[in-house]
Amino acid sequence: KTKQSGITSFFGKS
Amino acid sequence: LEARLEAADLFKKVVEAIKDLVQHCNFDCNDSGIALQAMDNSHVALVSMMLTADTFTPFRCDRNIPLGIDLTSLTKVLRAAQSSDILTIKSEDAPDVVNLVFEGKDQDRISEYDLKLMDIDQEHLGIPDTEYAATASMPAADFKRICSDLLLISEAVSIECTKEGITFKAEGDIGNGSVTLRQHSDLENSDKNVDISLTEPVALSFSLKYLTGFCKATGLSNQVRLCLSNDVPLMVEYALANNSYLRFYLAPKIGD
Repeated sequence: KTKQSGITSFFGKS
Repeated sequence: LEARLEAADLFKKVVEAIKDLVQHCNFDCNDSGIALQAMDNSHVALVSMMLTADTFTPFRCDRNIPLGIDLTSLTKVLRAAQSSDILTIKSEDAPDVVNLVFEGKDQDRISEYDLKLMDIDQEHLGIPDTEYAATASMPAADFKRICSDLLLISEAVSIECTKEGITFKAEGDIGNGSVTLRQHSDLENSDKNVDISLTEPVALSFSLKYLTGFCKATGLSNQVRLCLSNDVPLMVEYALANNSYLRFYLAPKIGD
C-alpha cells in the first residue's frame, strides 16, 4: 500500500 | 520585452504540453530568457520551463517582468498561429496585456493579439541541485507508449533502474505488466538510443496519470531523460535547442 507524497515536502519555498 | 521565435511551433507545443497540468502561471521574463515554474493544483507535480534568450532571434528584455497568464486563454490565442509562423512576444514595462504577433513566412499576413494579463501570486519553490542516482535517456515516443500501455493495467508504476536497464512495472486488478528497456546505442540513429548511467540502483513508484500527462511534451524532443534517486521526486526532462528545456517533477508514492 502506497500513498502519494506532495512535492512541497521535497522542494522548499524560496 | 521583445522576443521573436522563428517558428511558433515551439511555443505552441510547450503551452499545449503544460496547460492541462497548470492553469494560471507567471512567465518570468528577464535578460536570460523566459522561465516558468508552477505546481499543479494538488501539489504533486511541478513544471519548470526555460526558454533561453538564445532560443529567440532577437531577444530583448530590459527589466524583470512576470507575465501572469491564463493558459486556457493563451491556448485560444495560439490557435491562431500556424506552426511555421514567426511569433513575436512583446510587452511594456508595467503591462496589462501581452502582445503576440504571428507572421506568415511566405505571405503578407500579420495577426496581432493582445492577451489580458492577471496578477498571480505564485509560490516559487527551490529545486535543490541533485546528483541523481540514476539517469535514463530513451526515445520520448517509447516512454509515452510505456506509460499509456501501463495506465490500462494500473494507476501506479514502479520504475526500477539497474545497470541492466530500466524496468516499468504495473500491478492491477486484471494482472501485471512490465516493460524493460536495455541500454543500447543505435549507430544509425542516435534518437533511438537508450542510455543509462547509474551510481546506485533505484526503485520508486509514481502515478501514471501524471506521467502520461507529462508525455504531452513528446513532440518537443526525440529523447526524454528520466532522473531518479530513491525518495526524491522524479525529474522528466525534454531538452530543447539552445539549452532550453521543459522539465516535470513528480513526487513519488511512498509506503503507507
